Amino acid sequence: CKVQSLISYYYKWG
Amino acid sequence: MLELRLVQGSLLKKVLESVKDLVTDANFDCSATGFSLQAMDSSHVALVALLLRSEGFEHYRCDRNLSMGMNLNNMSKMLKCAGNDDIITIKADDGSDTVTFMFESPTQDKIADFEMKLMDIDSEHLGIPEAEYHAIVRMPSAEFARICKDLSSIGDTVVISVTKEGVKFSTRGDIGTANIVCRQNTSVDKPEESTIIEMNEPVSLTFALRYMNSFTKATPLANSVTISLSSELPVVVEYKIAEMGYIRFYLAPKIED
Repeated sequence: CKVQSLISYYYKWG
Repeated sequence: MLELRLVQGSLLKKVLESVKDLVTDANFDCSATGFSLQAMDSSHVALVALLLRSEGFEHYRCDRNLSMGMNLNNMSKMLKCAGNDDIITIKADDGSDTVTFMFESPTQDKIADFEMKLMDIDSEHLGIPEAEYHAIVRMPSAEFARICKDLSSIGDTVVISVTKEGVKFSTRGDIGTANIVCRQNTSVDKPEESTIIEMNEPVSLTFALRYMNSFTKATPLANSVTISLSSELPVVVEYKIAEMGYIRFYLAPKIED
């Protein structure tokens, strides 16, 4: 199993 | 100039205890909306989002948007010096590199101020759009904490599955397996003790129990917890902070290689 970074689910801002 | 007076100072103490093990340093953002924080853990798989709305403070002055970088361990050390019944006021001047926490006892016979150094933190804010979830489970927060603690003595991961039968928490480890099923239960007198399952589609996801256990440190903030699950999204574990806002934890699921 692997876990993807939250950055791959959401978008960066600021 | 920033001045935020929180009559129920224990709320801030509890907030700090629930995030300080997940995140080391974080920017607290202050705006007309409220006092907020968004921070990821060092591995970027878990995120905490806090909002304490301005209306929840007895006095809320924030002349301009301000971001204050704090070491949460140090902040926790300072807030531990406040009594549980104390009123806490957070003060900062524009451009200052310190923040002051003022603690007043309810009878006003003891007033303390603690000044803490601020720090520059490069933080990445994530935009988290509103989403439709396949299933939303609301259950007593203490029950959820108990389940996470119990399962972590057996295994490292939890599979959370929602079907029309209920919500199932499963783990597996060297010594064996464990399954805990909670069924919908709205017949109890106290709504905060009920378990409510809204399911649009069955969903099953796997998460690291280490993070789930860390999230349950927020249990003293709310009687209920809401767990929102969707097969393509991180889980959201939300504790509502009465009349003030929320603390939400996001955790990326484990997926097949």
